[in-house]
Amino acid sequence: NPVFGDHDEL
Amino acid sequence: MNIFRLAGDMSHVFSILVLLLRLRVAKNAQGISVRTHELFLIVFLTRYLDLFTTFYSLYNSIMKILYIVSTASIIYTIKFQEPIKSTYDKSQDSFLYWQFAVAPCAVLASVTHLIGSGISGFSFIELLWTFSIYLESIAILPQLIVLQRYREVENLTGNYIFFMGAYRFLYILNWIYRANFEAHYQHHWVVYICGVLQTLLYVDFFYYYFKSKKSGGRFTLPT
Repeated sequence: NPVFGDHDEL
Repeated sequence: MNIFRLAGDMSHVFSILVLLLRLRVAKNAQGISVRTHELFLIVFLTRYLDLFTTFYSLYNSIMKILYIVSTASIIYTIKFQEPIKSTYDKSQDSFLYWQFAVAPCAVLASVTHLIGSGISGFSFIELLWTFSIYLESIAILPQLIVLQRYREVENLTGNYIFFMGAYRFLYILNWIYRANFEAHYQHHWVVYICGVLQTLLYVDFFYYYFKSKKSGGRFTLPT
């Protein structure tokens, strides 16, 4: 699970 | 996906296209910092490693590849393609990016990643992703420095930098929108802080950009 951010965002 | 996020992404793509067009039309690289684009290439290559691990959407994958390929193309055009290559003035584009950008961001990313995830949650891909967020926030600095040295800003160069700045500003609106309208939305403070810092770096530029657009005159920066 990403800790710092939404990896779907560019 | 919301309208701000889409507009931000499009603004980013548009800025890259404007720059590629500007290089080809003017056939010179005056006032353009290749170092900024080298930093952006490092940003994209370290952030988008998840292209190999996770599939989000076709849109997501296409945009990631587009950013990498188009940024590489900008660098290639300036560094290797004549006659543009010989117009690129290295001595004006001298920002020490390893010392002042890459190394500090790597240290900062390592510290925050370890604090956030601990030793057990350590992930190299996550670490590089965090690094890319930090690095992106200051990647425009070499370009702003080159601009300051040339002082007179060419029309398309001004537009390319404007859309580059608009992209991160629109992302801020996207986060505000998401926080208000998305259920289970999580705040991501590292991303917010870097996004705001990145946008703030453009404030001065925006001011003179709009001023010159309003007066219809030439775009020059003050000494």
